[in-house]
Amino acid sequence: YALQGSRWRVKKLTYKISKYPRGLEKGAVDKEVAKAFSVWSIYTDLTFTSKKSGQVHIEIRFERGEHGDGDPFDGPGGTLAHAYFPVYGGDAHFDDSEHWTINSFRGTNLFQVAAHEFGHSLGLSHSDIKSALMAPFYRGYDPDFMLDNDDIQGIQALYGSKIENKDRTNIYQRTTNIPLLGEEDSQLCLDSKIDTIFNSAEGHTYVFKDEYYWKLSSDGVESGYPKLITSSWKGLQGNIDAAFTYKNGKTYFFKGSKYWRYINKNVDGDYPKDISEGFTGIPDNIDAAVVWTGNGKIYFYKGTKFWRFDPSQRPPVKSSYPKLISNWEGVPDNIDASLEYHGYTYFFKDKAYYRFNDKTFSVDVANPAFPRATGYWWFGC
Amino acid sequence: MIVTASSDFSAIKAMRYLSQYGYLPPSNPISSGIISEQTIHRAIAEFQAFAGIGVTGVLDNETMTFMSIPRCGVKDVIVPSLNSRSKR
Repeated sequence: YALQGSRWRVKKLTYKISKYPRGLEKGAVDKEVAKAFSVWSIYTDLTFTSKKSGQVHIEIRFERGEHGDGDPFDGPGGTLAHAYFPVYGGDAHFDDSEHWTINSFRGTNLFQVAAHEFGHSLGLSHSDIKSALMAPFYRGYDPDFMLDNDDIQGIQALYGSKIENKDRTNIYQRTTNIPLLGEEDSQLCLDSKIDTIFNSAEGHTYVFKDEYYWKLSSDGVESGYPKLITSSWKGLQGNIDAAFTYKNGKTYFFKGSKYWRYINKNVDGDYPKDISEGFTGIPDNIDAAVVWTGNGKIYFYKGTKFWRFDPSQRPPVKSSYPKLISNWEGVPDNIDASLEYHGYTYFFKDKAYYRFNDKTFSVDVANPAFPRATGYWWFGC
Repeated sequence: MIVTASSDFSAIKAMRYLSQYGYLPPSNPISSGIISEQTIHRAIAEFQAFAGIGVTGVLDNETMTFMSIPRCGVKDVIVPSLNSRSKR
């Protein structure tokens, strides 16, 4: 399957048939369109509600030739229909020159084509799997139509599965008053203050907040998140203070007076251990930690101070530490998280972040200026 | 353009098809005729791979048959968004 790159941030979607086909009875079209939407709602928490008037998410029209969107239909055969991805509005247009039919081997099956188009309306691109509904070619009426596994994986990559979402609902209802994810904007967009952010040995960037984690993409958050931290890093806890991956490829997590060590997502021995045991000279309850690849040393931050830790030295923290964070121009005290990313060191505090320039030892002067909104620039909100 | 089989589906129609569904840049009346043969071969091969047919880079019978199947009008190949916020 292929994802276009956009999706709806709400799960309760509405639609309206603004213009019906000439050759079919309206009630029958309503039924087929509802059935086509249900193809996608069976496997997700998405719901589709028909409206007769007013604003809707997905508008459906049967049109001939040029119909106002600059992409004219071409008469019988050729292009049957087209639809717009969520970022472009999600509307679906069907060529009314086609001979649309219902439950018939003659003509073009409305239900199958509509189900395909609604896949685009939800964010799926064309699949190169021949048996997939999202393959671009019409393959004739199939009385035993079933969604292909490729389509199911695609839609669930965008909106999650019914079971996953049910689990998540229960967790939220049990432990917090946080609004349900997917109902409105992601939790990261509602409150972009984070606990920690780090790069894994495989090169992925993860964000931790409360009990959950997200994997970042190049321009936001990957679909299918958040996930429970404990579902991936067995034995770890939520509300992590800091994390980093050292040059040995091992990832360290810090919380209170304890730390954990993992190789990828597998715990690397008997953890948690005391910070005082494994990181002599570093205080408990740190704010953030980061490895600066410029010198390979680990920097720990707490309140107004930072410590430089060099595992190869005895003692690993020199007596000249801690030093004041204010020595680094523009970096605030009491940071939440720190990360090295694409050659820069980033500091996160509340809902904003700062890009630190290692060459000038100051926060970068840029347009737009730092601090910038973490939600917009990091999470694609 | 190399055409190995005779068909009603002409090479020009094939070019239009490849352009319409994202395998070739949109046709531009001013710059028409300057697409290289290599680009066309690559576009045909890309379409063949997507359609799951033999990848020859040549407009053969099987390829033309696939191009004549009724289909969805959404492009198979989508240019990535220019709005990517990769510069954090």
